[in-house]
Amino acid sequence: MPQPIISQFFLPH
Amino acid sequence: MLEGKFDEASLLKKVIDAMKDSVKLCNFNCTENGISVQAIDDSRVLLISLLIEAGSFEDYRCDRNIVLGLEMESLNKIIKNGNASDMLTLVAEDSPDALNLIFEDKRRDRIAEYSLKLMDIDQDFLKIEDMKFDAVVNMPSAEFAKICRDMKTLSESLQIIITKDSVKFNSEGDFGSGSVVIKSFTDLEKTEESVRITLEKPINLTFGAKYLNDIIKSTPLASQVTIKLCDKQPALFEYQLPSGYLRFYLAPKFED
Repeated sequence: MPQPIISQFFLPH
Repeated sequence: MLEGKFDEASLLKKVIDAMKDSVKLCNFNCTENGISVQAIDDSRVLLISLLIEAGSFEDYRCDRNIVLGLEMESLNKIIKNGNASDMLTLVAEDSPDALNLIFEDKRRDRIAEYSLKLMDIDQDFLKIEDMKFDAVVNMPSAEFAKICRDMKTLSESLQIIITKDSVKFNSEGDFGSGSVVIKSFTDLEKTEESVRITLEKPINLTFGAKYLNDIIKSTPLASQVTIKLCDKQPALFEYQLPSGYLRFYLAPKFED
């Protein structure tokens, strides 16, 4: 099962 | 200038112990409200958000915003030298090149003082909007830690399935499989033993067991952990501090 990275879910500040 | 005195070093000891295996370098942002940290682990799967509010300190003052770039392993080495029951004061100048840590024994006149060199850390800062969650579980942190440890012996992935009044932790490995089901439960005498499940939509998510086993290093911080979940969204694992929190956002695994 692929593991997405966390920053895909949040916007850069 | 920053001057923050903890009544006991144990709080910061536990916080650093909970973070040090996930993140190596962290900017500690000090403002008049307290100290906050946002850091992402090397594999970029886990995001840690720490807030130690001024109320967690016996005395706290920070006249100007200060960023302390700290190497967690070095900080941990120094922190471990102090006793858990010592008073701990953090001191930094307005444009510091070091953080001073002063441990004072309450019973004897023993003062230990350390200085930790600061680092210039270039870190992305992610904006975490108010997230909507479909399920919220409050449960004893020690129970959650045991489940994560037990399930990791079987597989590198842990599935969390939530239906009306139960949470199922499921692990499918090469040599076998296992599951633990916990149900809503109210202990009126020992409220910290209770399990509360608030559900809007059923949940079926899979997480890396390695990351969950890093998160549970926070167990000594709080008797309860709050787990917030939503489909195809990072889960939030929260440990409350006396005033503030240590939060972990963990990206779930899923097929596209």
